[in-house]
Amino acid sequence: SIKHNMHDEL
Amino acid sequence: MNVFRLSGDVAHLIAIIILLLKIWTSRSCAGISGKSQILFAVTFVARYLDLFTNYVSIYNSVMKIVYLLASFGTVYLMYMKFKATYDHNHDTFRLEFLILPAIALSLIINHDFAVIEVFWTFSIYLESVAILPQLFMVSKTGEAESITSHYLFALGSYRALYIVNWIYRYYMEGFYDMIATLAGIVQTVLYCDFFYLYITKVLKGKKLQLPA
Repeated sequence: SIKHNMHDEL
Repeated sequence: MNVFRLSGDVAHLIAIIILLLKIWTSRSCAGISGKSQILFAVTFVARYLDLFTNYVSIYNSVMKIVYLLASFGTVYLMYMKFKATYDHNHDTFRLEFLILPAIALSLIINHDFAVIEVFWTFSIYLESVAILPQLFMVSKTGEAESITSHYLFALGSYRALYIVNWIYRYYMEGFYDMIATLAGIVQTVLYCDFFYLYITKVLKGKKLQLPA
């Protein structure tokens, strides 16, 4: 699974 | 959320608003690449597919909607309302040269081979090069109006501020995203030449004119 994603950014 | 990330978002928002206001008040989109604007609209759609599936915050959702509406508004103004002023003779960059590699790369290098994830990755890769048709147009005509320069400066600052945000997050939160970071660096580097001209010319009151 994804640990290092920045999907909280725009 | 930290101050760099917020500043980046605000710079991005300012860029989008400058462009909309420029087109609306001058009733003209001369000097603006419609192709870059289409790429930005595609970028936002591909990235914000998670708008209804991945809730982050009110701020996040509102900004996503604003970016989507503004990018579609810009494309509408350029290709419909003020179509007659669109400088398509100078906007000749081939979009497939950017879109196809971005699709291929997002299928190969991603965090997870899932639909939403691949779309997100595609949006990151596409955004990093989406400004090229605009920069190509400026280099073709050899100049840009100051308002277009301010737009490009705000837009370039946005990703540069995000890089500072990523460094901050790495040290403060132990959080990093290699795909976003590398693509963000590429994106920012593409603006370097423009930043140089902006600081040495536009800020001194001169028009942005490329050396002959």
